[in-house]
Amino acid sequence: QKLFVGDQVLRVTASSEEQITLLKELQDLEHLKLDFWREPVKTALAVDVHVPFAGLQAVKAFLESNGIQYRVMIDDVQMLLDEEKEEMFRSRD
Amino acid sequence: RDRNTNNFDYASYHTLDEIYSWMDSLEAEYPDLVTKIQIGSSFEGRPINVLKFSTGGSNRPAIWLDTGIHAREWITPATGIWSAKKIASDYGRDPSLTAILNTMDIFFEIVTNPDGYYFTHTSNRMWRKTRSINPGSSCVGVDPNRNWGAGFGGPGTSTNPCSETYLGSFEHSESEVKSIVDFILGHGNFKAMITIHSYSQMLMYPYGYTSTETPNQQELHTLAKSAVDALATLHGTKYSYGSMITTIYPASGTTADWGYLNGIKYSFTFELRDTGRYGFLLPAEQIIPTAQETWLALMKIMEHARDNPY
Repeated sequence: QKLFVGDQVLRVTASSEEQITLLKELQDLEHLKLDFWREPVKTALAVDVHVPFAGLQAVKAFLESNGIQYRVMIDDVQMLLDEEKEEMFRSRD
Repeated sequence: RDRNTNNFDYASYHTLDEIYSWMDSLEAEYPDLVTKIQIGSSFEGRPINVLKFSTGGSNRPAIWLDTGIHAREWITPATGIWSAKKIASDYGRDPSLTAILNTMDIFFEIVTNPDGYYFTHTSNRMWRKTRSINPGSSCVGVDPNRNWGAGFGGPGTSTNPCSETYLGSFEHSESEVKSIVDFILGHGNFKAMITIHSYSQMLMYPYGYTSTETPNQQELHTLAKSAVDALATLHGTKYSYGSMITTIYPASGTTADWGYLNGIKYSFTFELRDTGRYGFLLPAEQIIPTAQETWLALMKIMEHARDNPY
């Protein structure tokens, strides 16, 4: 079973077309295995991206060095999954 | 396992087996209204089931509803289950719904991507695509909402099988998509098609693959507004609305565009609620509020389709 321990979901807010372009470049970096829940399209729409733990440092460094605002929306994906699973077991009982 | 649909826990998420078993129960409890139809099989051989709600007649004008095409969006089948039960239990009680069902049939596909849904319960909660094998690639699956014959291969799709928005090797390559296409075209009398996703709180109409407006732009826009206004009356949930390309992003090969291009004027796609805090892991306690508010919007669209035959 795949685990998501330490994975985070970042909510990224681009403030210019240049930053949107940078986010699209980030999207193309396949080795980071990013999963864009909301894709970079226009500045008015937030971008949500699921970042595996192994790539967190690289992604945050990329965003910070380019002055792109973000916040951590889900701190640990696995913790949420565990809660969800527990809730399902409970309701089944 | 719940033995009838009244004991079913609508406020929690369920496995594929539980949902399929619930469908059988619903059919058994409402034999004069509900029929389960298998319209095809998934890549891994699971049945693709549709619930038909019909009070009689032959080949009546029909409404198509689907949930769960993106496997990880669990809130959508959960909303589908609640809504299907609502259709069955409100017939004969709610005058407006009764009037819809006295002139139209409703077809509801609750788990549109059964392989993906099963996979999210057993192996990868974040899985979104189908589970078909891509020749020449180690990456599995196609985004079934990029696989329809509507601007196939255009903007907003990926040709990389490892991408979450991989369009597939040809249009309707996914049996999960092809089964619906064949069923709807074979039926020939669908008047509304509503495909339900999550989690951006939006209601959208065509197009997604082009910025050209549809000839019915004004009517669809007004209808979308009335639907999101109705939705907001229950819990104040604010939806944005508009054409797919202006509201969210360019996306080609989508269900809603395919429906419209194939003569279904009232073709919409929902993005159900989320606060932006949980993503696809919407807490189970929010299932019923989500379903209840969505129902109000669905009714607006279905009533409009009933009252504006074409």
